[in-house]
This record gives sequence, structure tokens and C-alpha cells, in this order.
Amino acid sequence: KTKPVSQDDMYNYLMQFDYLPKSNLESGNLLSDQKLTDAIRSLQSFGNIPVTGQIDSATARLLKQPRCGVGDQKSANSFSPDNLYHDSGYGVRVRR
Amino acid sequence: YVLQGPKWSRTDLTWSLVNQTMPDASKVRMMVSRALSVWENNSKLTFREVYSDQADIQIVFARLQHGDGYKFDGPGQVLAHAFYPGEGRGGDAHFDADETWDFDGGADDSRGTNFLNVALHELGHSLGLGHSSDTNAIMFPWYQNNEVNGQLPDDDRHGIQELYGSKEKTWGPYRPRPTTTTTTTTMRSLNYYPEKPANRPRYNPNKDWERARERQELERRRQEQERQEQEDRRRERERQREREREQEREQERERDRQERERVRLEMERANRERITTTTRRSTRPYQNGGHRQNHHHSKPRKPKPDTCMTYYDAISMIRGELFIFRGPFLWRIGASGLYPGYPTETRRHWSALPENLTKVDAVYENKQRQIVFFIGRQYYVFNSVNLAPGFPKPLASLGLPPTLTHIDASFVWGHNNRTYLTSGTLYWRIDDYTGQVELDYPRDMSIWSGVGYNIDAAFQYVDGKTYFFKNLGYWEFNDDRMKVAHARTKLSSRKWMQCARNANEVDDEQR
Repeated sequence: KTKPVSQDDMYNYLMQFDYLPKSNLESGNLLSDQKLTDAIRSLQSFGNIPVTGQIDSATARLLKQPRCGVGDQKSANSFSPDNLYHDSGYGVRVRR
Repeated sequence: YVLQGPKWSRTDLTWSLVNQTMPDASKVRMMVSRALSVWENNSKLTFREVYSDQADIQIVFARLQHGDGYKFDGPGQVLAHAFYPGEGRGGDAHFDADETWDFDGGADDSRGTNFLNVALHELGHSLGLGHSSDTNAIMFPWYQNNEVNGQLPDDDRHGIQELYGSKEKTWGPYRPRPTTTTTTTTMRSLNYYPEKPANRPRYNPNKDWERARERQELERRRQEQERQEQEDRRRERERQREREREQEREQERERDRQERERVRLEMERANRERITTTTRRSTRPYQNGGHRQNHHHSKPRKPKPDTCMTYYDAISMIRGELFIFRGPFLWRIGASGLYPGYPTETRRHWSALPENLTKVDAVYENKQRQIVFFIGRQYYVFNSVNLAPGFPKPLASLGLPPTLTHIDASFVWGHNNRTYLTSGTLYWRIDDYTGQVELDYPRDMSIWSGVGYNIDAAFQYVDGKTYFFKNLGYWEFNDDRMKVAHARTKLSSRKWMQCARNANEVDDEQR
């Protein structure tokens, strides 16, 4: 039986993998229900599980599955070297 | 399939394993080589292994926070990540060292996560492929232990071939078979790639067993020396990187100093013009009448700052009034505007502050309506004007790093009513229940987009909006868009000190 997923876990997952903008790291709890539902539906569609918009057992299982750390949405442009100056931990610029 | 980021401009790419001394390095290299050969066989790409930090694709095993802002999470969940093609870190593939990896390419999950499959996926990112929602695809984001066998699923094959073309054209029936070049041969052609060590001496009936052992021993020593040299080179590279980082930080500080100086000179010039053009005016609203005179004839010990030409160390709403701090002085602005007689010494209000107070770093009013001052490595909590028992306390008692020398700004963000502290490139959130910094912090200041690093001050005004200050200017922050409402700073003195505009000044819109 899959352990239930808390809403915080869900938010973090959706932000981590680009289903919600990362700016919600600070303002996540103020998201509208509709935005959250849309993000869950998008995740379910990408993961090829039934699209319900709810955190059901299939979604909970998907969240627990090991995966790649790169985001799933093309528009997010994460892991682009262009983003490094903004995203390289704690503002440290790294150059080889 | 999804094409993401730029593609490589060349088709002959190099790769290198950074963790050469890890226990399974040889297996890792073999698996990476196998994974790359799958992409190679399905496109015009070729790969060769090098021992160099200049390789296009660096293979790295790292754990938790490893310097790229995308920290790993220990065993399970996130297995690896990779960067899309590009300079610097572009193309690099990072694997979570805390995972239990199976480097033998087996289909048995009980032995661990199949490294070959994960490498195949990550290298797809390194080449410019994003995640696919096709569950059969290599680029499906969730881990699947599928049999690879050198073939790519159609989805991935179409993707890689759109980027780099297919391996070869379809020839007619009489085309002779092309000769193939193995990756191993290509690798050996590099001068600085050492000879692959023989696992055991080749059997030679003309040599006796002792000589074979000698050769083996010599080979072992050579390998050992080579490993040591690699380690030395790695350390030197690390030192070089650190030097470069420090250089960049210094350049950043220098730019900051120059910017402050430029703005100061600009303001001085503007101020001179204002004085000459306002001599005909009878009064200037909210200007401290005696202030300028005080400024010019004040005792050298504590010169008062110019109300209309200064940057702010700290700013906060306290008891419904606006307090602006600069050096050991403060201004107080109420419903009727700037109070007369200001700026005045901060210690006239809060006498328990240090006698040698040179500046207040940050101030805010907490949920208990206490006034919290940050000064250097300490913070002071006041009940109205009385220092609360037990204070001052070190910043570290809030859960901040003991090495932290100061706070730049403290503010309660109107969007969620939470308290934030900033310092340099980082910020923290305070848990209102524990009074301590929350666990997920610090985070990078870049989330407050447009504000930059090393701000002077920040606060929430009565309109609920948050304002950030740097040098002589300020930004209004748009909470919904998580970025500044205007890219250029506006002049602080105009809005907050209600200084008059000089004749030559124009609004941004007019400009």
C-alpha cells in the first residue's frame, strides 16, 4: 500500500520537475486550487497514468518512483547552462 | 521526443570521468562508453574518452549539494541529472553517489539501479533531448530497467537523428561494407590518454614467470603514480577554480563600488543643480530646514547624512510610522510627513543600542510587535524602547551560520506574512513558531528576481507591497510575478523622504 502524499510533498515535486513555476517555492501555499489541479493533471498525463487531477494512489506511486532530476516541461528551460548563473547554488559562479 | 536547449555544433564529442579514483571507475567508464555507443550508432555523433576537465561531457558522481544548485537527495527518488549542451557545465552528467548502482548492466533490480540505463538517459540530455512522455522511450523521466542491446527505441532515435542526422545514407546493393573504427582505437590516439593497463601479463613462452611478475609490479606502480598525478591535477584544478571564483567575487564587489560611486557623483551633480535652481523657491517640502546647515557645519565626529542624497542601511514600519536608518541616525516619517528635527541619533530612541553604534544593518517589527535590530553579528529585541531580557544575542542563535558577519535586510513579506532575512547572495525564512531559521534555507537571492545581491534594505510598506533598496534607489516588488515591478531603480529620496524634484529631473516615463 502506498503511503499517502502530503500536499507539501506534492507542491515540492511539482515545482522541482517544472509542473509549477519555481517561484512558488516561496508562495506555493497561495496557489489557486485550479492551478494545482492543472499541474497534477499535467504530471499524470506525462507519467501515463489516469488523468484525474487528484492525488490518487497511482499518482502517489508515480511520485515515489525513482527518476531523473531534470524537469519535464520544455518551457521551464531548467538545466540549461544559460541558467547556471541564476541557479548555481547560492550564487557561486562556477567556471571550468 | 522533445528537443531541448541548444545542440552541439560539432559531432565529434569528448567525455571524461571525473571520479577516476572511485572503486568502480573502470566499470563506470565501460558503461558510459557502452551508453554513448548506443547514441553513436544511431546518429552521426562520435565520442572519445579523454582525461581532461575540458571534455565536452564530464561524468560526475556526487552526493547531496554538489555545487550546481541541484542537490541530490540521498538514496532513491532522484538518481541523476544532466545539463543540456553548452559551454562550461553544459553537457555534463551527474549521478547520485548515494544510490546503490549496479555497474554490471544486469536486469536484476535487486542488485541495484542499472547504471547503464540511467547513463543512457542522462547522456540523452547531454546531447539535447528533453523528457519524453513515451513510456517506451529512453528519455521517459521515470526509471525503467529495460533491456538496451545497443538499440534505441523509435522515439529516441527520431529525436537524436533530428538533431544530428542518421549514421549513414542508404547505399545501393553494390556499396562495399564500410570499415568501422572502434571507440577504443579512437581513445588510444590521444597522447595524454594512458595505455590501458593489462589485467594480467600476456602469456609468453619465451619469458619466465618471474619477469612477468616484475612487469606486473612495474605496471602497478606506474598506475599508482598515474593516479597520484591525476589526484594532484584535480586538486590544482580545484585551487584554480577557487581562485577564479574569488576573482569574480572581487570583480563583483569592485563593480558594486564603482556603481555606488557613479550614482553618488551623479546625485551630487544633480543636487548642485537643484540648489542653484531652487534658490528662488521659498521652501522645500519636508526638507529639514536646519539640516543642510547642520550637515555643513556639524561636528566632524558624527556628520548627519543628507536627507535627499543618501542610501539607507535599514528601513522599517514601526508602530505605523516609517523609520529610515543611515549610519547612527534615523529619520521618522508619520502621517504628516517627515518629523522636524530629524535625522537624529538612533540611540535617542533606543538607548540600549551600543554606544559606539556606527550603523544598523536591518530592522523589523515582529508579530509580537517587538522591534528587532540587526547590528553586525548580533541582534537586539526591544519591547517598545526597552531592551528585552537576554538580548543582544548572536545571529547564530537564530540558526544562522556562525560565520555570518551581518544581515543586509529583514522584512515581513506581505504575500505570505512570513519573515525573511537576507545577507549577500542568500536569504533565510524565520519560522514564527520556533523563532529559528527554517530548515530548507538558505536559498539564493535570485528568487527575488531583479533585486540582485548585497541589497541595502527591504521592508513592507502600508500598501502591503515589499520594497527593496540599493544605493540611492529602490524597487517595488511584484509578488505575483516574483520580480521587480520596474527594472531600473527609482530614486528613494523622492518617494520616501519626499524630496522635491530638481528642474532638470524627469520621470522615467518622460525619459
